[in-house]
This record gives sequence, structure tokens and C-alpha cells, in this order.
Amino acid sequence: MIEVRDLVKVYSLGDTELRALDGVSLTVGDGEFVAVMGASGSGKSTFMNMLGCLDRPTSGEYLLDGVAVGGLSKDRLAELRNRTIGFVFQGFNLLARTSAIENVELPMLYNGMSAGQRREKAMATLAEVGLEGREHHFPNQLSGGQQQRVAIARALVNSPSLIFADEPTGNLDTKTGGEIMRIFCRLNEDKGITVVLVTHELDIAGYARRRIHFRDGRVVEDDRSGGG
Amino acid sequence: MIEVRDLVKVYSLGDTELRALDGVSLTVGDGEFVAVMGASGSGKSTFMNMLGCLDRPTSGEYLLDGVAVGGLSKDRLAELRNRTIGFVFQGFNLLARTSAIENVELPMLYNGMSAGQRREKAMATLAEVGLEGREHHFPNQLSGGQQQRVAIARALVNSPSLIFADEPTGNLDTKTGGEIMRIFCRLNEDKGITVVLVTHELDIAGYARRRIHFRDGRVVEDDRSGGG
Ligand SMILES: Nc1ncnc2c1ncn2[C@@H]1O[C@H](COP(=O)(O)OP(=O)(O)OP(=O)(O)O)[C@@H](O)[C@H]1O
Ligand SMILES: Nc1ncnc2c1ncn2[C@@H]1O[C@H](COP(=O)(O)OP(=O)(O)OP(=O)(O)O)[C@@H](O)[C@H]1O
Ligand SMILES: [Mg+2]
Ligand SMILES: [Mg+2]
Repeated sequence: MIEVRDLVKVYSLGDTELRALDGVSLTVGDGEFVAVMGASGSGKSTFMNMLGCLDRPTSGEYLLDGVAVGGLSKDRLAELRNRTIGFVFQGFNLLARTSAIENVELPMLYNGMSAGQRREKAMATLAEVGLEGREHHFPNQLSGGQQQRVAIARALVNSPSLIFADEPTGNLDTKTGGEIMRIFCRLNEDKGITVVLVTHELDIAGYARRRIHFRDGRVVEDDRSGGG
Repeated sequence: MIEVRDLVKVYSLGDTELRALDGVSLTVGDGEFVAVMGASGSGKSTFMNMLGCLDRPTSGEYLLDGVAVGGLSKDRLAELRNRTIGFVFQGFNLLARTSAIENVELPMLYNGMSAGQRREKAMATLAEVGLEGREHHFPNQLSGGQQQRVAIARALVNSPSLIFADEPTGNLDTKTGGEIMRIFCRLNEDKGITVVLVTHELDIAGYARRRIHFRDGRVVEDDRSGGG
């Protein structure tokens, strides 16, 4: 259960102030499947970084399962992120000097699994996103869409209860993008995982049951008429 | 005029061999507007890097305006790239410690323009892609789509005769993507600039008059029925 109230994010650049988020209030219930849309620069990634506990707002509140995230210590926040949230970055953010499989294993390093169990889980997740045979490639030995899928596999491997994905199909052809969306749908329907994803493609947004539209740092439309 | 014959690119990984390009032969005439499509990992970026003189094939020939590119010295190649080719990378490839406007000015550093002329041209090109007000931001102070537009502006600023763009609208909402495509169309129609762009979106491919489809490192379809 996600609740944000009056979320504001201000960046100062010299003598100007940029309100990347200008007062966002909304709730996302457990098990929802939400698409976030809006023009380039409208605040979507900034909002996702707040939800994913990767950044703190300038003001406003964020309650995750009733816990005020703003009041948590750095360690507690990192633990929350690692255990309950799977985050797919718009820019993938893979470690360049680490192979695909090692990138995917990263989130599992502190959850008590053995090296063998981590390797097995990572292999299975990479196969699920269609990357078997690419496990030992480094990011610069992978196509754009393959790097994106490594980032997706890394977000899924710890079986998170929340998936936040920022343009997860932006570098994927239609068929591969559809395969990824079916993974998200299956996790949402079978395991009740909450999915919030940013997209600018209407056919990707069509997989969601709710569409939130950003403009200039605010939510200007919240459309729940979608059929998932 | 672009002519490639039996272009092959092989990557060796340990004891396996990956044929990223497996014999590509085609011609692109001056002033054409071509869309390159195909599944993730099918060889599109590898092909674009060959065309953009950023990489050399394992075997095969590439003739650019009748000149065999493979036989050129490093210096001559760099000069060719800088003067005649505008390249938009799939991953943007902006310099992280350099502002947007300085990133855009880079290709102009060796063409004899004064600093004032470079600044003026860069400002105008940034405005054209909708980024006025963002000139002094650094890449990490820009949204994904804004970074992409800086990469596009940088490719256009030297008035190249060839534009190679790898997923130029992948991080742009539909409206902003349309604005970028109209820039490419105008350059193609008014100035006769040859445009080759990779996309996985059919409505973007619809701006082109020819669609080339890749699969497993080969061209499997070359469709000239498109109405630009
Ligand atoms: N340096 C490298 N070493 C090994 N394999 C590589 C290297 N670079 C690319 N490849 C492989 O070559 C194939 C083609 O890659 P390419 O980047 O051209 O694909 P693409 O069509 O652009 O894909 P996408 O749509 O995902 O961007 C991929 O399977 C990729 O894993
Ligand atoms: N560190 C920063 N400093 C200053 N401004 C920033 C910073 N990060 C983001 N911005 C600005 O905040 C605004 C919102 O950025 P954000 O990345 O959230 O947009 P977005 O909706 O994700 O866009 P896109 O669709 O292009 O990815 C943009 O105008 C951007 O220039
Ligand atoms: Mg973004
Ligand atoms: Mg590519």
C-alpha cells in the first residue's frame, strides 16, 4: 500500500528553482497495476525514485505499508529497498565491470542464500527474460535491449512485493516488450505483486488497469477505466 | 550514397563465436529516409556502428560516396565522421561532466567556427529540440528524454549530410517524439539529408519511406512500399 501526500521535489540550479514534483498526492493499493505517463521532463522518474526509496522529497510524506519512509534511517531504508522493492531504472544502471549474471545476483547477496542458490535463481530469471546464453557477457557486450532485460531480471530476482519500472520496454521490440509485460502481468495476477511502471507507449499502458498522467510535476489525470 | 557488401561482424567470447552481422548487403541512395527494425539483439546497433564509421567489420566492404571506408586511416575516418555524419547513440553517450550546451558544441570544435558562433548554433539547435532553459544542466540533471534530445542536437549541430539515429525516440513521449521526427523529415525533404534510423515503434517507422528488417544479423525484409 503506497500513500503519498503533497510530495514536492525542488532542484536549485544557480539562482533558479525547478519544481520537478509540485505537490503529488495519491494512493496505490496492494496488487494494483498502474501505468505512469506524461511528457518528457514532467516528473515521472523523479516520482519513481521517491517511490523506490532512492531519493527523498523536499517536502511531503510517503507512507509505505503505513510506515513513514521519511523517518527511516539510511540502513532501514536500504533494507526496505532491497527486500520489498524491485526497481528497473530508465538508464539500466548496470555495473559495467560485472557480468550479466553477477549484476542479477547483486540484490541477493544479503538475504542468506548460498552462492549456488543465487546462481540458480539468477540463471532462471535471465532465462525468463530471454537471455540464456548471455549470462557471462558484460554490459558493453550486450545490445541495448539485452542490457534493459538484465536490469529487469535484477529487479525481479529477490521476489519483491513491489515492482517499480521506469520505461522497462523502451529499448525492446514489440515482441520482446510483450514478453516482459506478460511476466509483469503474471507476477501481478498470480502473486499479487504491485506494479507501477512508466511508459510513453499506449499499447504498453494498455496492460495496466489504471493510468496516471503527469504534467509539470503534477498529476493531471488518474484514469481507472483501463481493462488490464 | 551508402553501399555495403557481405558485411560480417564476429565477436569471440571465450570459445564461442557470435555472428552479430552475418552477411549484410544493401544500398542506401542519397536523400533516402530508412527505418531499421528487428528484434532485440538482431544486429541493428552493430550495423549502425559500421555505417557511422564507429566500428570496423570483421569482413565485407563499406563504400561511402564511392570511397572504401575500410581503407581509410584513423584520422581520415574521424574527419569523415565529424563532417558528414551525425550519429545519435542508443545510449546517448553524453559526457557526464560537461553541460548540455558543451556536449552539443563538441562536434563543432574543429570546423573553424568562433566560440561565439558555436554557442549561437548550439543554443539554436537545443531550442529546436525543445530544450531551451536546460543548456547548463549536466546530464544527471536532465530527464531521460532530455538527455536523448541533447544527443540528437549534438548529432545535428554540424549540419551533416547523413544522420544515423539509433532509437532516437525511445525515451520520448509521443508528442515530443513526433517533434523530433518532424525535424528529421524537414532535414530530409528540404536539405536532402539521408536519414537512417533504428526504431521498434511502427508509428515512428511510418515516417520513413523504406523499412529494413533485421533478424539474427541478416536483412530478412526490405520494404519500400512506405508512404513517408
Ligand atoms: N562487444 C560484444 N561482444 C560480444 N557480443 C556482442 C558485443 N556487442 C554486441 N554483441 C552481441 O551482438 C548481438 C547484436 O547486438 P546489437 O547491439 O547490434 O543488437 P540490436 O539489434 O541493436 O538490439 P537492441 O534492439 O536490443 O538494441 C547481440 O546478441 C549482442 O549480445
Ligand atoms: N538533479 C537535477 N537537477 C536539476 N534538475 C533536475 C534534476 N533531475 C531532474 N531534473 C529536472 O526535473 C524535471 C523532471 O525530470 P524527470 O526525470 O522526473 O522527468 P521524466 O518525466 O522522467 O522525463 P522523461 O520522460 O524524459 O524521462 C526535468 O525537467 C529535469 O530537467
Ligand atoms: Mg524519466
Ligand atoms: Mg541496439
